[in-house]
Amino acid sequence: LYSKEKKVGEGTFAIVYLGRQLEGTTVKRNVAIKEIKTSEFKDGLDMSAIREVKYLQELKHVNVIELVDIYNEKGNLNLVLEFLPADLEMIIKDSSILFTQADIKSWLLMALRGVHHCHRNFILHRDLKPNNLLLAPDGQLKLADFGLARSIPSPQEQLTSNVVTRWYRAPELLFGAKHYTWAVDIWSIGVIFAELMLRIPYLPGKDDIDQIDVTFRALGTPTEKLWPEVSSFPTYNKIKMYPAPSRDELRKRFIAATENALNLMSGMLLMNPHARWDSVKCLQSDYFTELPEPTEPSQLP
Amino acid sequence: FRSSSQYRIWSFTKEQLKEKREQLSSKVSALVREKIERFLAENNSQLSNEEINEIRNKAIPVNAAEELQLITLYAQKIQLFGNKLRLPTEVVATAVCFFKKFYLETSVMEIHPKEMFFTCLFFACKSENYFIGIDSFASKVKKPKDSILKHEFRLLEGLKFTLMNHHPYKALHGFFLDIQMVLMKKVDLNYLGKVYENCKNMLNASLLTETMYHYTPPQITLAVLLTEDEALCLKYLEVKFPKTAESSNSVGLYEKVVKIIRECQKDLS
Amino acid sequence: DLHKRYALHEDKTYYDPFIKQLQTRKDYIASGFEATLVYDRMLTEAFT
Repeated sequence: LYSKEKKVGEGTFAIVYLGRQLEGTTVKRNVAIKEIKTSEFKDGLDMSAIREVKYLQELKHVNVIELVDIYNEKGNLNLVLEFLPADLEMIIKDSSILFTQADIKSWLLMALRGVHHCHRNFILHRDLKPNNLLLAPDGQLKLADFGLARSIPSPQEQLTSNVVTRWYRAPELLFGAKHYTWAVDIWSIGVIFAELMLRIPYLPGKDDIDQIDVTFRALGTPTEKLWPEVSSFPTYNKIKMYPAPSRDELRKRFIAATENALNLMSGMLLMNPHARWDSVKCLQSDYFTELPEPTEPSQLP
Repeated sequence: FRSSSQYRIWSFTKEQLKEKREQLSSKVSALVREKIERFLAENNSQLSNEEINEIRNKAIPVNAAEELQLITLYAQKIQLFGNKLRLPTEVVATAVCFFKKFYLETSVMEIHPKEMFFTCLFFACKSENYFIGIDSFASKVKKPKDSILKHEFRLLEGLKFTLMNHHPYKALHGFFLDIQMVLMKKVDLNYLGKVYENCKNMLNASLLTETMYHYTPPQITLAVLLTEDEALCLKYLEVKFPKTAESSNSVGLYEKVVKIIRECQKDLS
Repeated sequence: DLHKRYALHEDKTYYDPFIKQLQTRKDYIASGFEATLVYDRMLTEAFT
């Protein structure tokens, strides 16, 4: 049913091929085939493969990558995914690609819809970043790479804080929280929003320690008043205190952003995870109903 | 739930499930008989008449009902062993579901349930984010690593690559909360706590029945609640789904729900 | 879902001793844990 045409990527546990879905001798569409190397993981089938299979089988949404099929070939697990030729990181980094505020709004809207769909199914993505937001030929943005995803845990379960790529990691993760929530995904989207507006990474820490400093220097160190019990984190006492940026400072940094855009970004980047906006509040933000309208996906760069 | 793989792929009517089991059993029984005949033909000169008769009399493939008995027995053993290992409730439930689903697609005559026992437990741990390294797991269950890992892939295929399970425990917790609000001040909370615990034990037992294929998790939960305290359950449902003027001449939601959960209760018992 | 079959009582009046005691733990509060998130999930599962 599928042919592997060209290797397009390789990681520790998987090789990705560009392939084609066949119907008899007629080519139906391009697909990406992720071949999981089953022998590389000493504990049997790799956890990230299990997660991708588990969650993508349950999530069907225009803004979540489609798992087309799964098959076994010579003892290797092959995930057939829809082919998505570009990602947001490529778009941001390529200075020859010009995009507008309407384009940013469109991408953000699609990303938030995908995240909302995950969250209403009680699934955390835990690795949102520009190169995991893939772009289809029709312009639709899709959440991809569910290798770190998991269901929202039972209350007594402890989670690892070693999730999300460093620059997109929420402050509670930086502090080592073990009972975090969907708020970590919203933080990541907030950082991506900032990056879309700036076209450079917004909070690029050099290492895990530096990430805390970079984050608080940009957004202010959280206090007990703003974030109850934040001082209970063991690493809290070792951090420097920075003031939160004023609205004026944010306006100067994000020159082209409207007030509603800044409100939304600030809501997604609230330090206190209790106060941070959820996906519904983000989607209902005035930002999405003010001009300019979000670009039609088919018209996006 | 309607978009979940549990509904789309693992829900059956009773007739569909029976037919599925019988078809599998029949197909594999035919293969087993073929193998036996081939064996007898190839070894005719080496076997005595007595031995040939013994084989013909005793090497009989198990039928669908017997297979189900064996599967249920081993599913129960998985529960007991999982509890002995102090695995979380949902991990044990997932292991049981994996095991049962696997044997809807594969006959016990093709792979002995003993072979899949620890594989299902280990894989359930991984799937439910309760990761135990293979070395540690193998040492706890006192089995060689290879014996646990060798069928992992086959298990995944047998599960049709669907790993999400909706167990009835969360639904029980949900009803525990909703009953408090709906029947506010009419139910003693300590008593409700005891009902919750008893229902949870019944839900553990329900995993060994066929109800997981025929009913949704909340329906199973309500059936168990009906068994535990019929008056409480019916009172809750009456208040929850009151008769309206529109429904006075037709079957209301209350009647529909009660009908389904009584059927489920009967199947559970 | 416009017609949820349950109403989530955000004023924390549910009797749920286990969740209530978690709510008071500093590590839970600091992480962002909220009892209403748990209740919402369980109620969703009950009415799915």
